[in-house]
Amino acid sequence: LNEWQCKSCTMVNAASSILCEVCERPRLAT
Amino acid sequence: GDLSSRLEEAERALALKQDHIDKLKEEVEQQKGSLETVPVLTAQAEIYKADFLAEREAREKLNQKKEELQEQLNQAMVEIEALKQE
Amino acid sequence: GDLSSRLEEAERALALKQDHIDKLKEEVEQQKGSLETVPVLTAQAEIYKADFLAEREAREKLNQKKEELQEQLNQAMVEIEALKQE
Repeated sequence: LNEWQCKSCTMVNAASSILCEVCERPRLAT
Repeated sequence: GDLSSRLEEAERALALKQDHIDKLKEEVEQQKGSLETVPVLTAQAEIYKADFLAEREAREKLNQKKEELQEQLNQAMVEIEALKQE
Repeated sequence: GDLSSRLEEAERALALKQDHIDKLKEEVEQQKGSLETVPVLTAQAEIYKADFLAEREAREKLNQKKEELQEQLNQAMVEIEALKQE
């Protein structure tokens, strides 16, 4: 689990990112 | 180390999101204030429209009365002419 | 353990705040839509007001004209009576 995909803008972020690098939505945001 | 820096970042992000929420709430309140003028303006337009229609109806009635008077005056002038001839 | 549970909790809190932000943004957009009617209603009220004032002025002028005609007719009727007496 060293990355996660933003549910809103589908950006793939590093696991250490709390917010999406592009749209600044948090990892668990719906 | 990594966890604690992420926790720190998450808490900073929470503060930023809360600021954003506060600003949005303020904007909603300001817009609510402006929205209160909508029913007032609607009522004002309705009142002016009713007054306009009433004035226009009154003017049309008055115009009809004026035409009648003009007609009666024309007839009276003819009668005066006729009487003067006699 | 403790750090990771606190991090998880912070991320859940972030998601909740994001939901709140999304809802507030939607409300702001909806209010913006309603606010667009304010200038339209203002213009409408102004137009009806101008029409009302114009109609009222026209009616007052017409009323004056009617009074004059009424006066002229009264005088003509008097003259007719006088001529008939002769």
